[in-house]
Amino acid sequence: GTRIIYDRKFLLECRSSPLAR
Amino acid sequence: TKRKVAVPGAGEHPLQYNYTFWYSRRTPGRPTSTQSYEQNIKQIGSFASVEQFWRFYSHMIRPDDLTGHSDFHLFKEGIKPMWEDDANKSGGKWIIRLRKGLASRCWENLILAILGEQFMVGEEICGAVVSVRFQEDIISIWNKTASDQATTARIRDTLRRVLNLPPNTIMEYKNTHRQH
Repeated sequence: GTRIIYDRKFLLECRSSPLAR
Repeated sequence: TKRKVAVPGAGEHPLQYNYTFWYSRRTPGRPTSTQSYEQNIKQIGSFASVEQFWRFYSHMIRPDDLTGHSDFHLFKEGIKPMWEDDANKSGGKWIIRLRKGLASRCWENLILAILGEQFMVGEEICGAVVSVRFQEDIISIWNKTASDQATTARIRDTLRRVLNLPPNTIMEYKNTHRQH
């Protein structure tokens, strides 16, 4: 099946999303 | 008691697997039997998305700021961070000893690589631990099948890449049966 892959840069960008607070 | 399984919220980025953060701290002078280990380990919480992960992680103390004999554990939801769990019974772990001051950065890089599925070893990863000690800190990553050398080699090579370790860093593989 498909794997959900994220690189470090993308994960760090998500940190500043309002949903991450 | 059955715990509620974490689910991604609307607009959030789902992870391949759900994970649970745990914390443990050794009480000085107590025996480290399985029972007391299980009593000392506390669940912080489970998450299913990138955003839920950051909500926990941003409020957690960084390993470099912990004092005493403490550990953070990140395991797939449903796997207890102990050898007795079925997922870990035939498994093993890569261990990396770090001089003081490196644990926070290495721990963050390690968990981001796990959550982002950078290891490419199918279902093999069980979880990871950062152990804060007096002289040095230890980072470890646990996998299901200690006898699978292709998997353990791939985990080692990915660790070297994502942790950006100095070339002389010693990495040691320990397997469940040898240890217990």
